[in-house]
Amino acid sequence: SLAEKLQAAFDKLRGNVKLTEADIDVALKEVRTALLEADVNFRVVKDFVGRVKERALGESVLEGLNPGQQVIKFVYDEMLALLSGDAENPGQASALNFAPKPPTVIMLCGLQGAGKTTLAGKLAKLLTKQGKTPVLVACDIQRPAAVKQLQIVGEQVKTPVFAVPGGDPVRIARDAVEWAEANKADVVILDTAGRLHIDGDLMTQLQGIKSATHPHEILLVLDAMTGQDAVTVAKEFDSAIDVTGFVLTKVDGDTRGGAAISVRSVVGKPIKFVGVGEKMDALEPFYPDRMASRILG
Amino acid sequence: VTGRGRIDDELFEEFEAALLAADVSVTTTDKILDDLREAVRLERLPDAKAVRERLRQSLTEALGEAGDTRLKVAPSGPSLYLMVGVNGVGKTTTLGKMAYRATHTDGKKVMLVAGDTFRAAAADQLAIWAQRAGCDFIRQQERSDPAAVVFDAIQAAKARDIDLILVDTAGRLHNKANLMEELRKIGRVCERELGRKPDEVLLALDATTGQNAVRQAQEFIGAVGVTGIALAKLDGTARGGIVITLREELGVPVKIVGVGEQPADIRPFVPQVFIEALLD
Ligand SMILES: Nc1nc2c(ncn2[C@@H]2O[C@H](COP(=O)(O)OP(=O)(O)OP(=O)(O)O)[C@@H](O)[C@H]2O)c(=O)[nH]1
Ligand SMILES: Nc1nc2c(ncn2[C@@H]2O[C@H](COP(=O)(O)OP(=O)(O)OP(=O)(O)O)[C@@H](O)[C@H]2O)c(=O)[nH]1
Ligand SMILES: [Mg+2]
Ligand SMILES: [Mg+2]
Repeated sequence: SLAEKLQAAFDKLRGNVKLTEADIDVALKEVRTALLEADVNFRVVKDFVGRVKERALGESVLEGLNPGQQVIKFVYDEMLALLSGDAENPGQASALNFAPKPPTVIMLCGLQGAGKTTLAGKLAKLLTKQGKTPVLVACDIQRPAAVKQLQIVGEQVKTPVFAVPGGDPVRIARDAVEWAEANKADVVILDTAGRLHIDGDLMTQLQGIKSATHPHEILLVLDAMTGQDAVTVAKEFDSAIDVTGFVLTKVDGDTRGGAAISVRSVVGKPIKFVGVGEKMDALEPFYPDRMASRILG
Repeated sequence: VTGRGRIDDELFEEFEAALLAADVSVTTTDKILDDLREAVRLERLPDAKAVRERLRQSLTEALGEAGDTRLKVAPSGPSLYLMVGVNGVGKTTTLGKMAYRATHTDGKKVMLVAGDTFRAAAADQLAIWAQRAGCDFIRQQERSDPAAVVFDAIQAAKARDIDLILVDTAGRLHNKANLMEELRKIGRVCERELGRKPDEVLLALDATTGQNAVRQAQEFIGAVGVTGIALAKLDGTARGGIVITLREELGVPVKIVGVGEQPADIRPFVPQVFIEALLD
């Protein structure tokens, strides 16, 4: 682990009172490698390591800590601050924004295969448990059997599914909101087709769904094993539709999840939930401290 | 000043940035650049242009011999390709494209097997691909044992004179012991019924995946053996550089590339083309 590597690097420096710049550089080389291996974007790593260096320079080694432990503490603190967005109450960050007057519209978007349809079902289940009456909307009419997949998911979580065979995603979304208003469904969950951030037509379609429904939450769904590309994807989606937050999926895998740091620091929106399995109850709020420990290995 | 650029630290920093941005691992990147520095010295490379060319060459070589990318065909009876991988990476879609090409372009008698008996509408999704390909299709009830589906499919394929059996499996995270055991069982059934290992065990990998691809490959190789990688979603901005590490450290070659969601969006893997895109 990074902690062990830093211990080893600093073993010969025991007894020092102050960290010299040379000591810090040795440690930061290990930190850089660990973060890159954890899939943190390499430009984000550069900035991050620069900030940790600033903090470490000139600081006295704390009572009871050796230099290696000291650097780990700076790295962990810096990462925690980044992931929680310095929120007064980190738990606050993962709360969903509800509309002052129902229905609340939640739009899910992201690359192909990220876990949107599965997440839609999980959110419906969570919201039902919280006493809400959600409706799932099948805005993906292009992937083979996508509508059927959402319908089966809807059955599993006992939530109605609004689907229009052969419809147009923007119209389906608009009609679904009208349906929700008429039928007292207070949350509309829009499941959209996976798309590339560089697909002009599909990004325009996403903007169309947004203008037609004015979502209170626009969640970019991102696979936790995404590598360096996470920054590009997050930036492009954010600039196209101004996301309100992220959901990291497949966190039950063993990927370190450095993409979390990358998107949080570059786009500055909160990570609200993590998907931790394929079942409909496998959804947890995002805990910055757990993620920081995981990324640091 | 030759206009072809100086060989200096800045040049190597540019190379390092390009490789890391492409998801090549830190270890592989360091090794490639160390070898490159050595080559500059030993081969007396004159300028940046020559170094760039040398880098292109060594990366292409790292991806293996030309023959490695061919898909194996059984000497007699049906060939069987098993598609495996973690969730959502493109297994079903890649298999559908392969069925389409094998049927329409190669004139083969193909059977698609719905070995994912777990995920919602998995078999329905593959059924649509079988319709597009115009090929044979085997499915059973949801929640049936995937090994049993594969067993029945192989018997049917032999009876119907099928040339190529394409077996889809459920997405599974490699750190889930029970799911990997299920996969081992599927592998054993294939081997027993064919009298040999599957002709290809393709690990589907999402081009956006970072270093975790190494963990995935290690576990799938251990469970069922992997003969090649199907690298999907290369039409995005991710470069899939981790496959260089997979080839170098685990010896697994990329055989197919997915470049979109339509039947025609599949290509054989060509190292030169791949490295060209990576270094851009
Ligand atoms: N292990 C695990 N699997 C997940 C998780 N979330 C989704 N999946 C699986 O990932 C795969 C893809 O999920 P989908 O919900 O179909 O993804 P999608 O984003 O809707 O895909 P497209 O609509 O094609 O873009 C499925 O096999 C899901 O069961 C998770 O948190 N953990
Ligand atoms: N752009 C692009 N999308 C792809 C490609 N291959 C697959 N997809 C899309 O990725 C999503 C997931 O593909 P699937 O084939 O369902 O993936 P899978 O591995 O079978 O998923 P699970 O069975 O749920 O584990 C779908 O929306 C596909 O259309 C590709 O090469 N390019
Ligand atoms: Mg979907
Ligand atoms: Mg599938």
